[in-house]
Amino acid sequence: TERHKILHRLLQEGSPSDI
Amino acid sequence: IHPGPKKAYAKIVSNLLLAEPEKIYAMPDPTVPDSDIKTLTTLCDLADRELVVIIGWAKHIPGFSSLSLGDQMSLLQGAWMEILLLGVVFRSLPYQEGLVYAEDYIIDEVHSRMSGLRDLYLCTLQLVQRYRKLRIDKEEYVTLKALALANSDAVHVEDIQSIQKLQDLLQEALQEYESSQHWEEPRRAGQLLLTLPLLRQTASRVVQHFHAVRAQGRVPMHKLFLEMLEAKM
Repeated sequence: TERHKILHRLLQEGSPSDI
Repeated sequence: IHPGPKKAYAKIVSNLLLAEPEKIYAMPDPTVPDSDIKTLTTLCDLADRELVVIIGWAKHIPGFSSLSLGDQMSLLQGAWMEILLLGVVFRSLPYQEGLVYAEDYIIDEVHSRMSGLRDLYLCTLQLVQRYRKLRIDKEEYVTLKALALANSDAVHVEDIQSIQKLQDLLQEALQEYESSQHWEEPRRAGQLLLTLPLLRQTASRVVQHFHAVRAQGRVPMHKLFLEMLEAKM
């Protein structure tokens, strides 16, 4: 999950993309 | 004739229709002159924003959120390009020339060739023609898209039984929809499922292409897009 932290976070929280 | 209770499949299909994301626009930067780099930058930016939407969409698929977080990630990492591609293909069905990446970003063969995307354009067009011939409707499109996700053949899966259950539920929904709405075509569900290998093959070619684009380092890519690309190494 460390390598895929944005996907992980979006699935958990639904926050916008970290650009 | 009485309608009877609403069937389970109809609820799944109508949920999937409701879960369909709003349109996303490509919004190419008008201050930047046209070039292959501009096209690729626009497409990578569009894909990054669509990925955010796809992750939100997946949560609305019945049963998806009950999977472990690890399995949700694995399915999305396996199928994201198939889902993106299916969207482009479905949007492109009414157009005779060009792929509709977004309503404001329709790329024809000439534009594709100038951007180094001609091969991908032609193989994606093959998918468009396949679905056009089948006259795929929106209900079938949303169900097939969910099936592509559930059927991503992800390598690292924790609970294969739950994923199998999700596949069965969606496949059943498709089959029952066909029996009810396209009863005159008894092989239609199978014909639709038989398009999935070409979808996977095409998605794989697109991913390979963007790996090469990334390696050249000339096109800026956002973090989520890079993350998903890396998951497909």
